[in-house]
Amino acid sequence: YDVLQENHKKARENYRALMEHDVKSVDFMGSIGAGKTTIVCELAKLLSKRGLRIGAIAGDVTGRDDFDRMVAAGVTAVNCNTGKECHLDAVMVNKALKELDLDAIDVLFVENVGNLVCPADFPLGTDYRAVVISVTEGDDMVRKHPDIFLHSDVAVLNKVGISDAVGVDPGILVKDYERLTGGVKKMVLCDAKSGNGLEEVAEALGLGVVG
Amino acid sequence: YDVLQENHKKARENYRALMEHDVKSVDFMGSIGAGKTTIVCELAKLLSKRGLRIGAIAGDVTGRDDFDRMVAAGVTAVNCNTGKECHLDAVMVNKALKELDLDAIDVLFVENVGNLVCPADFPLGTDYRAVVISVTEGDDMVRKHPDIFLHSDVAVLNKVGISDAVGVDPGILVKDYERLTGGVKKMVLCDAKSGNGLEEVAEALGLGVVG
Ligand SMILES: Nc1nc2c(ncn2[C@@H]2O[C@H](COP(=O)(O)OP(=O)(O)OP(=O)(O)O)[C@@H](O)[C@H]2O)c(=O)[nH]1
Ligand SMILES: Nc1nc2c(ncn2[C@@H]2O[C@H](COP(=O)(O)OP(=O)(O)OP(=O)(O)O)[C@@H](O)[C@H]2O)c(=O)[nH]1
Ligand SMILES: [Mg+2]
Ligand SMILES: [Mg+2]
Ligand SMILES: [Zn+2]
Ligand SMILES: [Zn+2]
Repeated sequence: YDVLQENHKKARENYRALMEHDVKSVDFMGSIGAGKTTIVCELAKLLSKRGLRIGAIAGDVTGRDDFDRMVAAGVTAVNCNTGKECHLDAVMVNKALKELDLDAIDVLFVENVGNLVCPADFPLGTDYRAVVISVTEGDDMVRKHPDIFLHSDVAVLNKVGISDAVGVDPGILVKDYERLTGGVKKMVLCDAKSGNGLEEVAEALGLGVVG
Repeated sequence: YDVLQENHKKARENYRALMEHDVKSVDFMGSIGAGKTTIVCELAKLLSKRGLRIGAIAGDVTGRDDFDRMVAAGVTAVNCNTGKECHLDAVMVNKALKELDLDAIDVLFVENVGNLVCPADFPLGTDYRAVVISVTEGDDMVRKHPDIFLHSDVAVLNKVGISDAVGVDPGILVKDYERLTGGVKKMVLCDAKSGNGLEEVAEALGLGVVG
């Protein structure tokens, strides 16, 4: 039983199911406490004002903290506890998708377990893969975890409103990311709690006003 | 080849080697960017003023960022890159110990990879296991990761100096930890960057002035 092969098989199944139902999807990976749930909830509120119907899969080791926050934000959510696994995989997402009516949503957000290592090796079958980090983890996050940034489409730096309080220069992370991606990709800056930069995050994920 | 069994075997070897050389040791687990390296460096400076000789193993996926910071703090450090693994294990530590002269140090700090899931299952053979989280990750860290807090001796809540800036009440985490450990253990609060609470961290790890 090759775990990665099985994962790829299920990821293709997930991708096909989402495509057939015309559902746009994003896998939000990132560090622990970087603001993934806050971004999912705030994006959901922004996009549902435009008439988009938002679904989500809340990946967590245990409990329903994130799931409850999503439901409170009006999202059609499914809770997915990973137990001993420190990452979601496509098999778990395949099961969770069966609990969602894909004809009733336009966008699916998947929140992965906070971890900047293994999620890189487990694509889930979503259109986009995003990595969320925040200024509070320090300015070395890109240098220390090149793999996950190279295996994703969009990088988001959150909580930029408190960069001074934590003494971190967002410019260092932006430059590291630009260098890692050969000057091709720009890190998106936001402060999801206050809503600053949220529109840029939506645009980077193909969910902007014209998207 | 049972990974956990092999880990336990090597952990016992590590424990014996450290005991024979009278070296006190701590495995610092915790979330990404919580302040593990800052705590290791600041504790090392505090303890070396008391004549203790400090060694360390810097566990990271890749690079030498943390290793360089430890060396700059006067620590006799060994760098240990884990590659695809999102946690250190006792086999890697066993190899790293061979690069250290255990007769030349009194205390060994091991900094694990930032991750609140798998390190719980991979004891390294140190005397103490500590989990470091920070207020900037939110107030739900204990609720969401009970396992690692139950598989460790000391819990440290760092960056408490900026709790107001991030709008997090440290009291919630302290209560969650007390409840999880049946009222037996107290979470240690500190702000390693400013040095507040560092003495309490040392004491909780058996490295206090009378320790
Ligand atoms: N100042 C500030 N705080 C934020 C921002 N976004 C999130 N937070 C706070 O950061 C903490 C963690 O946010 P979450 O949204 O739970 O982060 P997460 O990445 O989903 O966390 P896990 O799922 O536990 O890995 C909470 O206390 C949030 O209020 C932001 O843009 N600015
Ligand atoms: N305000 C404040 N910032 C802190 C404190 N401790 C660490 N930091 C900052 O938090 C960021 C991360 O600190 P590190 O010591 O690198 O954290 P770490 O846990 O070793 O990070 P990784 O090894 O990458 O998982 C850096 O910008 C530090 O300056 C603290 O007590 N207060
Ligand atoms: Mg979350
Ligand atoms: Mg570190
Ligand atoms: Zn994992
Ligand atoms: Zn792991």
